[in-house]
Amino acid sequence: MNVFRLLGDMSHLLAILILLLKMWKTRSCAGISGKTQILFALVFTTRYLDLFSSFISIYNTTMKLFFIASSYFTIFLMYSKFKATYDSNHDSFRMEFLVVPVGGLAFLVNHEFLPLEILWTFSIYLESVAILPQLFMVSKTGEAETITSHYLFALGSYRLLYIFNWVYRYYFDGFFDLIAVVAGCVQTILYCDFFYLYITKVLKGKKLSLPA
Amino acid sequence: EDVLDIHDEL
Repeated sequence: MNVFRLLGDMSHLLAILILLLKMWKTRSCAGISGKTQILFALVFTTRYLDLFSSFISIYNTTMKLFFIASSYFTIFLMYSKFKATYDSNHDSFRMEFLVVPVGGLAFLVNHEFLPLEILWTFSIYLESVAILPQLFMVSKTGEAETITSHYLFALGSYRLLYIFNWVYRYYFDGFFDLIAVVAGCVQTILYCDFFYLYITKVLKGKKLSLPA
Repeated sequence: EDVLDIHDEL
C-alpha cells in the first residue's frame, strides 16, 4: 500500500458516499445515469469474485464488500425507491456497445486464460468505459448539479491517483500490470474534458454547463 | 511472463 493508492481508494469511497448522500438528501437521482451504476455493479461483481477465495487484508476485504454493497444499493435506489425521478430519456447510452466489445477483448487480451482472470480483465476494461453513459447523459442534458460534478471529480480522481500508485509501485516494488495501467489511462483520459470544466467552472462557484 | 497470481488492488 502507498499513499497514492490509499488516496485513490479514499477518493473512490468519497465519490460513492457523495452519490448516496445526493440521492438520500434530495430524494432524487435526477442527472444520474442508472446505466453507469449498473456497469459499476458489474465491474465490482466480476472483479471481486475472489473475495472469499483469497484474503489479502481486512482493509481489502471490507472495501470490496462496501463497493459491492453500495453499488447494488445505488441501483436499488435508482430503479426502485427513487424510480420516479430517474431520467431514463436522457440515460439512453446503449450498454451493450460497451459490454460486448469489452467482453471480447477480455478473452483475447489477458494475463492468463482462466475464468477468474478473464473476468478480472473484463472488469478492468469495463471500468475504463463504464462512465461513458454518465458523461453522455451530462452532455445530453447540457448541465449537471454541482453535487453530481463533485461526485464525478472524486470518481475521476480515484483512477488518476491509481496511475501515480502504479508509477510508485513500478519504481519501488518493480510491480507493473500493463492491462490495469492502459485501462486506467483510458479511463482517466475520458474525464479530461470534465476535469477542465470542473476546474474552470465549478471551482469558481459556477454551475457545470456544457457549451450547447 | 510472470503471471500476476493475485490482484491485490481494489
